[in-house]
Amino acid sequence: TIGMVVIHKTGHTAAGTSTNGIKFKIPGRVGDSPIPGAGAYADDTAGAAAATGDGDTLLRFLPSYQAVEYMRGGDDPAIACQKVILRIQKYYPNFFGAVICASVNGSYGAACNKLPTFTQFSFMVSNSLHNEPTEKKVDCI
Amino acid sequence: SSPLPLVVNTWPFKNATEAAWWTLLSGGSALDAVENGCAVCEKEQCDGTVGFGGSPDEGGETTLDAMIMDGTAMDVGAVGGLRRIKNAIGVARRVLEHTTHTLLVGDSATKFAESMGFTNEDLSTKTSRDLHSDWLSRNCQPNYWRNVIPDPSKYCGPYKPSGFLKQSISPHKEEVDIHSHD
Repeated sequence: TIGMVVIHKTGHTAAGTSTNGIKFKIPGRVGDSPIPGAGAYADDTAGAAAATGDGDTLLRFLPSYQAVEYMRGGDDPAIACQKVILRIQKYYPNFFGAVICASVNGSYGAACNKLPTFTQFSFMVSNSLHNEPTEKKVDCI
Repeated sequence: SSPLPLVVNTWPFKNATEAAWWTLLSGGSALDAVENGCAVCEKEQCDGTVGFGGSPDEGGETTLDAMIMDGTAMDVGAVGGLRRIKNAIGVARRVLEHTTHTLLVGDSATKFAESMGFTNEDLSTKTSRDLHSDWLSRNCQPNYWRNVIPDPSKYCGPYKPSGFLKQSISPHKEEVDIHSHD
């Protein structure tokens, strides 16, 4: 699955996802990716976010919408992402998931839920401070 | 200096980031960047979790989900369970631009895509067929059924309701596969 958030130099935001879902799903099953607020969300007045992982769990919590709302409330993107993960963790401590967050001012962050087989999450960033797309890693919480 | 514009995407899919970035530098909009970035992953079948030829369902078919959101107009286009069309994010963009709906699903989404000029083609590959054959040979493990007969932890379907609901202590029974995600 890819989830992507873009902040244009004019401040316009966009977000998107594309996936073939989870392996061996029951035909007809749809995860979080095509659901606004779950797989991704964008709002010029705050920022944008996207989620990845177990879509059946993620879409119950609208993590991308929630992250954008945390940023609207003043949270740094990294903190907004972490708060979203912690909310889900309360109900599903073993869920597989990660969130990327970007605010309209160009700051960004990510967070993931720590599992024995998933301790770090990799994501890509490109902005005017880097010459090329840069891989970033975040330790899961 | 301002860090804008900015592109961030999940997982280390560098070519997707690059495509989005160059779209912005070429004068494209934020929506153009998202569409082009995700489309690169669909073509490259990033990680086997994006695009055709990955994550077959129980029947062995690959179906696609995609969504694109304009944070200026709060407008969204999305497709779910899209069959036989490779460029799911492109179809989602057409839903956004050419309809007042938000989400189209299944065969009807395919018909919509065809009407928008997308090609109807098989999404399966040798890789997806092998994945499915291997899953069948492992008695359809893992799967996502519960409270059905025959016992889904041991046997393939077809399944029927078991007549009783067993309370699940943990809803996540299987090992996490980081190459199987939404």
